[in-house]
Amino acid sequence: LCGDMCHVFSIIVLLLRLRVARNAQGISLRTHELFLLVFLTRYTDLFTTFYSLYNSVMKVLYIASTSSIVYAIRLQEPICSTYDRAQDTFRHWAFAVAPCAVLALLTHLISGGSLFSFVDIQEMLWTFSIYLESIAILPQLIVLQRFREVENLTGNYIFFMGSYRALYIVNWIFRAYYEPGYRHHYVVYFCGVLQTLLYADFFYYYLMSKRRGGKFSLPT
Amino acid sequence: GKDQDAKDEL
Repeated sequence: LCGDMCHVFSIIVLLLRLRVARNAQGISLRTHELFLLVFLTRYTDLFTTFYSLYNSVMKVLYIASTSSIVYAIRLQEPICSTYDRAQDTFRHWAFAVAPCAVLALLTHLISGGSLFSFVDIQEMLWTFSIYLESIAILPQLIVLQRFREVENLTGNYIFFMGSYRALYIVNWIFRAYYEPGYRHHYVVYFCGVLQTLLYADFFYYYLMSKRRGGKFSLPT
Repeated sequence: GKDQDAKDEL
């Protein structure tokens, strides 16, 4: 629950950041397009499996809020005209989506899956989303490096986004010990750790700047 | 308990 709330909080902070400041400076559209793709490919089970009301509501909430973030940065005046396309340069289709798709296909085939049923395709899309989420923040980290001086709200949003997956690691350890019949999913574990590590450097400078109480900027 | 994995997570 803490992990999910960090995730929700990071989305709220980002929406506030866009709506209140009415600009998208220092924000990577590409990262949010990747997250939208992550949610759309992971939550196809909205139509096939019901876990709980909480689970379904959150899934719909993530898809809706991320869509609205992408919409605002792409199309909504005056926000979209402040989006700095020239700084958001990570080639996310070639270096994130394509490799994750190949990796998901390989994982699926190696673990004995086929490609001939809806459930198989769904399973592969789910694996793809796990891989893609782990690196979806990369375009945003690149933009951050370019701007160096990080606005408070932008910094907070990335901090909560990183904390969310870190707390999931705690959750997996807890479930592995205390939940009878919990199956290990090593792809999920590996990607969760990778995802958290990608934030490690950012966490360090973020916490240092909070302790000093000053402005937050990244080193060159 | 029933067999479960991370698919019931977000």
